[in-house]
Amino acid sequence: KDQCMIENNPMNNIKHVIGVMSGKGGVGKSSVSVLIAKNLKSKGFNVGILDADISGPSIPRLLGVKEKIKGTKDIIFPAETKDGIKVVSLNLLIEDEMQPVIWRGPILSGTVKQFWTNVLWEELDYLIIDMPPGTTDVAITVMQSVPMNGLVMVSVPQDMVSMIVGKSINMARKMNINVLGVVENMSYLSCPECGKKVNLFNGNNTKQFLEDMKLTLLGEIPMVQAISHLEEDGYIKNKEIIDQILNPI
Amino acid sequence: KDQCMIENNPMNNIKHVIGVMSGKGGVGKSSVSVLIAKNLKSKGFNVGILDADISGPSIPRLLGVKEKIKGTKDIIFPAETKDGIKVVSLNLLIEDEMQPVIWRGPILSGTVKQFWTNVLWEELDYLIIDMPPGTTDVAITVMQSVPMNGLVMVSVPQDMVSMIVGKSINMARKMNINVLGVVENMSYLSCPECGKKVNLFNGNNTKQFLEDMKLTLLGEIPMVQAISHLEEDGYIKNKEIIDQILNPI
Ligand SMILES: Nc1ncnc2c1ncn2[C@@H]1O[C@H](COP(=O)(O)OP(=O)(O)O)[C@@H](O)[C@H]1O
Ligand SMILES: Nc1ncnc2c1ncn2[C@@H]1O[C@H](COP(=O)(O)OP(=O)(O)O)[C@@H](O)[C@H]1O
Ligand SMILES: [Zn+2]
Repeated sequence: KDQCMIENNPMNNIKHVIGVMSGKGGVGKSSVSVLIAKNLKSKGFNVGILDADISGPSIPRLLGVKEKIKGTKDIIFPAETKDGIKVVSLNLLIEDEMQPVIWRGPILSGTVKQFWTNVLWEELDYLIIDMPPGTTDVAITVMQSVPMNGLVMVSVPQDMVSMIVGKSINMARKMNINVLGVVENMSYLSCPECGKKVNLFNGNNTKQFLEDMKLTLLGEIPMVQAISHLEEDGYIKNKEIIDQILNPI
Repeated sequence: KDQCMIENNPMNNIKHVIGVMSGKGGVGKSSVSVLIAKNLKSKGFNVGILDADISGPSIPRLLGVKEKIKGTKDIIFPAETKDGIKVVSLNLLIEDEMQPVIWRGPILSGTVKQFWTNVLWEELDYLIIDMPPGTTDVAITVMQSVPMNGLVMVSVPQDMVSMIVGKSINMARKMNINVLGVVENMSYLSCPECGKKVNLFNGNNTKQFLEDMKLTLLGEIPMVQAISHLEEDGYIKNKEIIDQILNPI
């Protein structure tokens, strides 16, 4: 990597860093981050999640983590889920999760850097970074400062969304970050009444999009209601799909 | 408003400015912005849309606008849809829409300010501002610099999403911007096979959320495939719903 990578805290030993990104909001980056982390944890790996979406942090809710994070000026102690996944998110550092974080770029970037250098992650096999939407301050800072092994891109089958995900892929390539592939999320919904597979979005160009971007499809995740209860093991249903997604990782 | 409102270009006469915001990405801010603009236009008003999501601009695709915008150093001429809606979006100013805009906060904010002061909007009854996700640079700049009459908040029926939308509502209130109400989008899907109403998200706390935030529900928009073809009049189906949403505006 290049010269401005920030050294991690000498007390930490993080073996792999995987970012989950899309550029577009609401496609399932946080949900996929948590599915990946839970799957890796169930295989016996030490896992952490860094919620880099400072102004819209959703990781704590998806994991059912409520306890606030403690820290000194120099050290932040991560929270931990029941099954032992370490978590750092801005919502765990503020009193009331409904309070907005009205910060401009430099403070956002500074905070994300601290999540990398000041958090006592200790021994981790995998650190998953849930990226915010957009290709601005936080994305630039993470790509410049954190030695990522690769990025998983998340998209939904819709042309407008693919166009915006394409921007993030092109950004990653400009910044020399390896794109591991694309996860297509919310591909379809099976009607709970009659079982018909309903396509929520109108896109059918995913094959073409992957060819144009020279990327592979890591996997497809259907629309599953249980996904918003991941802390209650809503993820078990997707286990095979996530195993497949994690193959190249 | 307060002292730092930027004067608009003397050549423009914009009567009302309505922002569409959520804090959370992918809930349908751009789609709702376009539905509102098309509805107002069909009633004979002069309407413009300012796409303030600089790194993830989706308005041009939703409206089917492809022609690039021209401009000099001081004046930007907006594009126009077949039915006469004026549009300014970063994707109409760059050659290739898949190219990422890798900018930090100050440049993003500067660009959005120019969309307000340097664009020749001329006579408009309504300017709709499609806000980016988050409560950071662009949201701060727009709320500080543009005299908005009110903000429409867009949410989907899910607790995690309501929490993030709540942050935006609290931000608007801190910045003295009037919140007109909440549009609940993608409330349900009617199975095309058997007609059953399927709830996509697990939330059923919308009533409680509106009470807590002391806001009214402006309307509910179901999941409609045609919404992603708004330029082909996919919006006609939602006309009554949008009429209802626009009542307080
Ligand atoms: N496969 C899925 N099935 C059902 N709901 C999903 C799925 N993936 C995401 N969601 C829901 O969609 C919304 C957006 O997901 P989220 O992970 O917050 O996206 P992002 O991090 O990209 O903003 C959430 O309400 C989440 O519960
Ligand atoms: N009511 C709806 N029915 C079907 N699809 C919708 C609806 N509202 C939004 N969408 C789709 O959801 C995705 C996100 O919508 P978008 O307007 O881009 O949200 P945002 O501006 O909040 O990111 C798009 O693919 C859009 O076509
Ligand atoms: Zn059915």
